[in-house]
Amino acid sequence: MFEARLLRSSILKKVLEAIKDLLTQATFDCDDNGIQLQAMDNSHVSLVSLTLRADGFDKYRCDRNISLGMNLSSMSKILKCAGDKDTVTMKAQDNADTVTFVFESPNQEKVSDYEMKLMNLDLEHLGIPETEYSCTIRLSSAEFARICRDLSQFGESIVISCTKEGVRFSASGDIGSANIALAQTASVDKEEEAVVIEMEEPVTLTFACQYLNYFTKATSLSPQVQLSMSADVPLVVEYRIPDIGHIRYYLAPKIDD
Amino acid sequence: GTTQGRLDGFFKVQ
Repeated sequence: MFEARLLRSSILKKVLEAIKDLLTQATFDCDDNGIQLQAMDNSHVSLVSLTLRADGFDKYRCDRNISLGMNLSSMSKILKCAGDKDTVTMKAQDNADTVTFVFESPNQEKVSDYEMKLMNLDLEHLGIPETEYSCTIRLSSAEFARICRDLSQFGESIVISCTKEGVRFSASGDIGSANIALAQTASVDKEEEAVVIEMEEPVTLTFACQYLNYFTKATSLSPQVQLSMSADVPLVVEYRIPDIGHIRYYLAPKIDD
Repeated sequence: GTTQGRLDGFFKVQ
């Protein structure tokens, strides 16, 4: 028996919003520790890695490890039926071919259940090597979303360049070019608005705007985002989801011809 | 110009 209950359905709704542009289907691997999802998009340019820890749920029970293959557009349709303040419970029997979502209104006067067919997905677990990154940049997630949106008007790529002076985001195309430079903040009123840079070596890499914009769909999950870069390896864009886990996106850089 | 890289090769199938 698998059962996971969240007091607010909004976290699960936001998680779905944050992955459904990249993935059409994915396996939720559930064990004692919580729920893990790891999948590459169809073109193998990006990878999503989601962790929801068991201790972040209001109730969590997983008697046997279970892999729930879900069609994410179907799951998204079902989660749209939940009110933001509803409690959501995901349930599946061992060896089940369906998963059930139960939504309860705050006063318990409305209880809905939705049963969804599971999919048999080929399990391809990827080992993500431990990497020491040359640069890590922490900034407001809303600021990062705005930068990606603004620069997308200029071209298909964003160049991210991190030095000890700060981080620069650049784009260029038919209408001209744009540069946004952020310096490390000396002092801020709100910690989540700080720009914090840790740099061992300067790094400059080029990434596709389209994917960065997909990643920023996770903005509402976390006030801050962390970018990790090293030469010639995938960028990591991490949103920590308060009290329950994180979503990490990996993106292969563009290569100079 | 630039070409979009792929993740294959960075991550090993377990």
